[in-house]
Amino acid sequence: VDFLSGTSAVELIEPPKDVAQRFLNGDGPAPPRFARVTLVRGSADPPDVMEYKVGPILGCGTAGCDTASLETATIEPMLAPGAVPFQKRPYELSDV
Amino acid sequence: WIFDSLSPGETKAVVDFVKLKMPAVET
Repeated sequence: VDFLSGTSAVELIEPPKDVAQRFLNGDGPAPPRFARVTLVRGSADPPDVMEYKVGPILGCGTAGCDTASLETATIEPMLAPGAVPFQKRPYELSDV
Repeated sequence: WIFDSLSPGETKAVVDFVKLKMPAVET
């Protein structure tokens, strides 16, 4: 099966430094937030691990977020298929 | 905030979105 594995399965992709600097200097908009999603693809042939860029994540700000929206989001592969073999999948408590 | 990790709300929204687009994915 395909599954999200481990505590790092969904993490923030930090924004590019130049975009962050412009925002922090008051010269640009807040950079859009994206997630890196690590999916173990047991159904692939051969099985592998794929990372996806998911976002932008909208509707959240400095005050926290309970109403995140992915209305305009896309899912883009960040690796070539098979680049990370199944044996290198993230540690999962249920593996033991 | 721009470097903060994803909030629980954001994480849930991402997981829900992935499962919507890829129904076979298990969490």
